[in-house]
Amino acid sequence: MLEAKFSEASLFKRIIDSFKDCVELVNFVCDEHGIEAQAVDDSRVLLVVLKIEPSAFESFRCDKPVTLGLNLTSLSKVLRCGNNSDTLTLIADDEPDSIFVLFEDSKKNKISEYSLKLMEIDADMLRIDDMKYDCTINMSSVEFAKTVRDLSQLNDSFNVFVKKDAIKFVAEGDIGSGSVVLKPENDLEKPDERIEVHLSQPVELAFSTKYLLDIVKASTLSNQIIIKFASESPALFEFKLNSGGYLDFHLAPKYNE
Amino acid sequence: RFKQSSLNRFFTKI
Repeated sequence: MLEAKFSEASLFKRIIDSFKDCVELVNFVCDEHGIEAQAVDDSRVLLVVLKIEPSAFESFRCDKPVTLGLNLTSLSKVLRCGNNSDTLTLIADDEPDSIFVLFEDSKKNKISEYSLKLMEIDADMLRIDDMKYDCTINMSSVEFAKTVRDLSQLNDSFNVFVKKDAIKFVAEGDIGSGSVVLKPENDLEKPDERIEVHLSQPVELAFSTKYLLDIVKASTLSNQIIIKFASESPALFEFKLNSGGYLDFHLAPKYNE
Repeated sequence: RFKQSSLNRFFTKI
């Protein structure tokens, strides 16, 4: 039996909203260590990995490992039925055909319950070995989202250059070009605006804005984003959940022919 | 100019 209760429905809603536009069918693997999901987008360019630790729940119980194959479009229809401040409980049997989603308001005057049919999803699991990265950036997720949205207006791809003392994003398109340079900063009074760069060697990479625009939808999950780059390897964009867990996006770069 | 690479080049299936 799985019984996983979020103290606020808004957390689970934000998690699902963060990746429902890039992948549709996802296996959620539940066991005593929490809920994990992995899915690759149809074009096999973006890999999403979700981990929700038991600490992120008000209460969490999973007696036997169970895999829940869910259509995220359908799941988000059900999630819209609850209010943000409601508690949200996911309930499933040991061998479930459906999952139950229970919303309860804080006054316990209203309880709503939805069931969602599960799907048999035949998806590849990919092994994500400990990748070697050339640089790690910690920065404001909101600032990163703005940079991506601004530059995406100019072209369908943009370049990233990382040096010890600056991160530079450049887009060149038919209407003109744009660049954004961000320098490391650590104002202790504004921890969310902190920008840190750790690198072993400078990096230059190109990415499709289409996928980055999806990735930055997760900036509601965390004030800071952790970005890891390596030459000609997939980049990692990580959003940590405050209460335990993370949402990782591995994005394959573009390369110069 | 730029060609999109696929994840298959980097990750192996389990």
